Amino acid sequence: LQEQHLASTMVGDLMISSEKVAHVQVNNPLEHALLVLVKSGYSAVPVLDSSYRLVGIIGKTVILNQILGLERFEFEKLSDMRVHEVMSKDIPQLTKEDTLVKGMNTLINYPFVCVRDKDGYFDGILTRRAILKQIKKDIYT
Amino acid sequence: LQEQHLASTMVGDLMISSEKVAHVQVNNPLEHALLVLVKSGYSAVPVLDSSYRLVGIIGKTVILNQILGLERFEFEKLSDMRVHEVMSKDIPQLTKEDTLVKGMNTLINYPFVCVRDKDGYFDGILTRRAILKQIKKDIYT
Ligand SMILES: Nc1ncnc2c1ncn2[C@@H]1O[C@@H]2COP(=O)(O)O[C@H]3[C@@H](O)[C@H](n4cnc5c(N)ncnc54)O[C@@H]3COP(=O)(O)O[C@H]2[C@H]1O
Ligand SMILES: Nc1ncnc2c1ncn2[C@@H]1O[C@@H]2COP(=O)(O)O[C@H]3[C@@H](O)[C@H](n4cnc5c(N)ncnc54)O[C@@H]3COP(=O)(O)O[C@H]2[C@H]1O
Repeated sequence: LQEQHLASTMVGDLMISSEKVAHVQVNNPLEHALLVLVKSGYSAVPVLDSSYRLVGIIGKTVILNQILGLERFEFEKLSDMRVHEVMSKDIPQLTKEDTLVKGMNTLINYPFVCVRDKDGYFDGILTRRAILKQIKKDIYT
Repeated sequence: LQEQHLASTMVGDLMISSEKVAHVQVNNPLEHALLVLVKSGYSAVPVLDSSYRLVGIIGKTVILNQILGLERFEFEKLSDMRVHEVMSKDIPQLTKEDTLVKGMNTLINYPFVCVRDKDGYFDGILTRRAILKQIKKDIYT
């Protein structure tokens, strides 16, 4: 029953739509990216190019790893480096038409998955929170 | 069927046991805590006292928020402040005997939940990844 229901619901029905998703631009300096992450409170967000195509994701861990020197965090490096130099490009991606079964399989290993159309334009993100809420709804109906 | 199965499985069966959980001590300076978080790669970890009792959790966001000055990140503050000054103490907690139904309800809003015994000693953590893997197993059996 659960699988049927997940297989009949699309990623597009549950995802957080692009306009509500915090993101950074591929050419931003790391200092700006870290500011966006700290102010939004998110540990990682999508990276888009100037045409709003999805190019990767970036998180606090990889930024802080870049500036972890031998003796201290070398925070001055943050203004020298750009998002595209450290972002993860090899990321799982879904389309709005994919089913939640595929979504759930990906969310086992990733806290969120980016959704984009066939031309690569960013549509939104599917999160673990959204799928857990859906599973709970299914259980109690 | 799903609810029955989640209701008959205990948190203790799925949790990551304490010895495998990265953590920091309540009196550590923030610089040490941030180092543990960056090196382990985790965005947040439990905080324990010297008797290994659970006292809270701490994450990169709250540490970086502390040092976010008007013009730049004031990284020198990291050696002045301690974990107990910024950690979250008001956190959901489970016991090993709680069922996964209670676990799942909590994981809707938290990426992980700390597990401790009746005397407050830290037993482990229940993660979203663990429950999503279990739900997937249930669906395909
Ligand atoms: N401002 C807030 N208000 C209420 N709860 C909050 C919150 N920020 C974080 N949380 C809670 O913490 C979880 C982990 O957030 P994190 O930032 O590590 O990991 C997040 C973040 O990397 C990304 N994400 C979620 N919403 C986003 C958004 N609107 N824009 C950009 N990235 C987002 O997806 C990951 C998983 O999100 P998910 O919702 O499953 O899980 C979230 C949510 O349950
Ligand atoms: N070294 C690694 N190897 C493989 N995958 C990794 C990984 N580090 C992170 N991940 C993946 O990223 C997710 C989010 O990790 P995060 O550190 O934000 O959030 C983590 C972290 O705050 C905490 N956590 C998980 N395992 C931990 C451990 N052994 N010690 C301390 N905290 C842990 O529980 C949260 C949720 O963990 P969950 O496993 O559900 O979800 C993890 C996992 O799917």
